[in-house]
Amino acid sequence: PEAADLRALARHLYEAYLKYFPLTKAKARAILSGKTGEKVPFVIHDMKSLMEGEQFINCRQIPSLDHQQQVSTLRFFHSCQSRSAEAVREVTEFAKSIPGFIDLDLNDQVTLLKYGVIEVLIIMMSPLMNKDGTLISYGQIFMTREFLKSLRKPFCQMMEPKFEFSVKFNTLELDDSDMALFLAVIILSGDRPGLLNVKPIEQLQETVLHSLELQLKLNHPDSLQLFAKLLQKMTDLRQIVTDHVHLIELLKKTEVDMFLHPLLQEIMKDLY
Amino acid sequence: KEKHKILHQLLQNSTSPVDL
Repeated sequence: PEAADLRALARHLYEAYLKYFPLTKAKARAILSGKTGEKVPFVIHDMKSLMEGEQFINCRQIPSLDHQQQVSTLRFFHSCQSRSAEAVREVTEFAKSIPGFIDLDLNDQVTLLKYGVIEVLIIMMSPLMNKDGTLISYGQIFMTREFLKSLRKPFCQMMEPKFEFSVKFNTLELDDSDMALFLAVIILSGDRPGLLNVKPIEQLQETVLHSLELQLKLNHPDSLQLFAKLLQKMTDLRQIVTDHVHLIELLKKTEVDMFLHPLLQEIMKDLY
Repeated sequence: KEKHKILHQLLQNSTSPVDL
């Protein structure tokens, strides 16, 4: 494809990204570095601040449990799920904006989302994280990494691999326009299990890959091998998703009050 | 198709199709 077409594709995906994803990397980094006119996030660093901070957490789907400390961990886990389900909807809208995506076989669209969406969500989490913690609730709350590590097992094991990945991923210093293309590349993976018609998916991905390569050359002229480094991250991502799904399966078996959101159940069932 | 009912709905409807 012509360079002008590749640039137009990059612009289109960046616009869709800004339209569907409410918390951009630019905004998240501004909040994390304190360079923002907005409110400083509420910090959750222990059970007491978790209970205080719950008023800020988007919890539309949470059943009304009583406010006891012993259920706080599960209740927090439920509000995370609710936000994740909303994020899946955002990613779906973004996927539909990728030129050619909605023309693919509908079953293949489902497969691409089923396998791609957790990878996309993990990439989107990276800009919200630093080595000390993560923004949640649209940037209104900062939850410390130490607090997440202090939760009882297996909850304490859920976020640590994402922090390790994110801290490394953030050193690549992608911006939101780079991220938009990378997310589209992830979604358009032609090797997902059960795809019916791989060729058109690979063709779409190839065009987006060309656009990403050009984007990185123009946007990061001094960052050598950035394109190759980024593609290598896709391998790490698959392992993180596999481990995450296994952890959720463990939770389903061991937690009596465990409720898994129906959309997340659909995505994780028979995934890996 | 039944196995991925909500994903199908999300893909086929553009505005708030599912009560998440």
